[in-house]
Amino acid sequence: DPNMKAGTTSEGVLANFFNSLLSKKTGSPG
Amino acid sequence: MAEKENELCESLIIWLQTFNTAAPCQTIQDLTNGVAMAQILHEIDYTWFDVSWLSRIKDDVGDNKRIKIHNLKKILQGIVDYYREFLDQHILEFLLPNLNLIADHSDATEMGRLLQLILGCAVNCEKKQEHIQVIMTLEESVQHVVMTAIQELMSKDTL
Repeated sequence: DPNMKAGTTSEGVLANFFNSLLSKKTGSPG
Repeated sequence: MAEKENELCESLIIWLQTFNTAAPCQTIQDLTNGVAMAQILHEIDYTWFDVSWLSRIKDDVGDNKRIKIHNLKKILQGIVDYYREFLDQHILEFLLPNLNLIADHSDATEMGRLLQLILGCAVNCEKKQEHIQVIMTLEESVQHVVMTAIQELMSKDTL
């Protein structure tokens, strides 16, 4: 299933990472 | 290792070019006087890196090493204060770049570390959404380096 693999492709990893960063509260990284 | 550090510096310079700076920022040499970096920090958070702070950065630098160091020190101190006061983080000493190597030799490793700290300001500031969305439009290879740089900051940033 291509959708299952989306998070493991290079593009998916990047999107996951930056989207999770977007959802973090400002001023409290890490 | 040196290749990896050069990759970090080169990729972060590509990211810096997404800011509209009056000062050039195409190469490491363009950045060593600190002027473009200061303008970028002002764009990232103009309330912290305000007009008064920006006015202390001398823009008529030429090849004057003393003025370069003066500017780089102001920038690094501003970043350290920003991390401490606004982000509630203390930058570990080993993460701090050697400013002399930047001013004297345009050292890519040390410049990469300084740019990495600026990246940390951008992705944690009030306007972080804007900055992260711009990063997501960059070439995939650049995004990978940026992601690794952010992860490294997150793993090392606090005591």
